Amino acid sequence: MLEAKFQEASLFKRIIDGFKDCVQLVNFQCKEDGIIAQAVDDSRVLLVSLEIGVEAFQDYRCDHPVTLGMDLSSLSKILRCGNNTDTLTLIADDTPDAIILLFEDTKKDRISEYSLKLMDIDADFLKIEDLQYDTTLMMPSAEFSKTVRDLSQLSDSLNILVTKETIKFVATGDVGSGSVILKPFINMENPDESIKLDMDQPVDLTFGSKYLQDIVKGSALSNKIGIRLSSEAPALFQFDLSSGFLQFFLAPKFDD
Amino acid sequence: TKKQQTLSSFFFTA
Repeated sequence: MLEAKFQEASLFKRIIDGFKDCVQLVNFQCKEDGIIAQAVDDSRVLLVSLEIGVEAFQDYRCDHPVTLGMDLSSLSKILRCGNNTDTLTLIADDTPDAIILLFEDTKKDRISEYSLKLMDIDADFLKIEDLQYDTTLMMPSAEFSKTVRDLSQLSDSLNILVTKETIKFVATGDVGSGSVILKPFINMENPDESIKLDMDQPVDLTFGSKYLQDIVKGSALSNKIGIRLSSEAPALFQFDLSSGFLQFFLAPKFDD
Repeated sequence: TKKQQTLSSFFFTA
């Protein structure tokens, strides 16, 4: 039996909204220690990895591991039926055909219950080993999001260059070009506004704008985004939850 | 021009 209660439905909504536009069919693996999910987009360029730890829930109980295969567009329709401040409980038995989503407005005694049919999704689960990165960057997610959205208008590729003291985003397209340069700094009053750079080696990498535009949809989950770059591995973009994370692994573009 | 890599080049044995 799975009973996973979010104090606010908005958390699960933001999690699902953070990656529903790049993958559609996802297996959620529920275990004693929380829920994990992993999915690769159809072009096999972007991998999404989600971990929701027990601490992110108001109440969590999972007596028996269970995999819930869901179509995110259907799930998203149901999630829109609940109010953000409702509690949301996910309920499934040990061999479920469907998952129950129970929204409760504790102030009004309003309870709404939806059932979503589950799917058998044939997908491998990858063990992602710890990768070696040349550069680790932590910055406000809103700032990264704006940079990606602004520059993506000019080109379908976005170049990220990191040197010792500078992070540079560049887009060069048919109509013109643009660049945004950021420097690391510490904001003592509001640490989330800081930009932290930990560079072992400079990087010069190119990514598809459309994938970065998918990734920044996770910004509603956290004020900060962690970015890890390597010339020899997919880049890692991470939004932390109070317990757990939403990660995107993105393959770069290389010279033909 | 740069070519989009897939994750298979890095992660997958397939």
